[in-house]
Amino acid sequence: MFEARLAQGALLKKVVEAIKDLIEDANFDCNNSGFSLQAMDSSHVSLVALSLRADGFEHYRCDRNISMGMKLANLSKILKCAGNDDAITMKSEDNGDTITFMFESPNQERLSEFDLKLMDIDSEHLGIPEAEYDATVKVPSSEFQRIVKDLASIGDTVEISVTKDAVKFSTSGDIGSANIMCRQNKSVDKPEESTEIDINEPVALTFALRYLNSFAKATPLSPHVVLKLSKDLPVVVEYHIPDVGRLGFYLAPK
Amino acid sequence: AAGQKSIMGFFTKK
Repeated sequence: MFEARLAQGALLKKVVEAIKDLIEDANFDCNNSGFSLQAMDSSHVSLVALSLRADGFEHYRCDRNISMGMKLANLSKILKCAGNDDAITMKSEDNGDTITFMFESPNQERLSEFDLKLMDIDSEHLGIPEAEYDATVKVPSSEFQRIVKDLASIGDTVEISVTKDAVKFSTSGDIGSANIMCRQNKSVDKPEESTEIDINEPVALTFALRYLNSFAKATPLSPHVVLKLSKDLPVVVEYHIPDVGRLGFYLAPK
Repeated sequence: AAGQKSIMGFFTKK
């Protein structure tokens, strides 16, 4: 039996909203250590990896490892019925063909239950090696969202180049070109506005803006986003979910 | 899209 209660149910709503346009369906894997998902978009250009640690849940029980296949659009429909302040409990029997979502309002006056049919999904799991990156950049997530949105109105791809004190985002298209530079700024007064660069080697890589804009839908999950870059390797766009886990996106370079 | 690599070439299949 699997049972997990998340006091901040809004987190689960935000996670699903962040990935539902990128991934059609996916297996949610549950074991003793937590709740996770790994899936590629339909063109196999990007990979999503979600992990929510067991200790991030108020209550977590998983007797056997289970894999629950869900269509993200359907999961989203159900989670939209949960209030933003509701606690969400997920429940499934070991060989069950449904998962139950229970929503509880803060004062427990309203309790609702929704059952979602599970489906069999063939998915390939990829092993992601632990890597040392040439550059790691931490920027406010809202800033990153704005940059990739603004640049997408000019071009289709962005070159991200990192030097020791700045990260530059550049694009060009039919109407012209643009570049946005963010300087390192370790703001102690407003840590949520800080930009931090940790560099071993200057690096410049080009990526499709369409995917970065899709990843930026995870902005409500975290005040910062971490970009990890190495020459000729996929970029990692990582949102740390405070006290619970992480949502990471991997995008192959152009 | 032209020049777009697949993510599968970078990670090993489990």
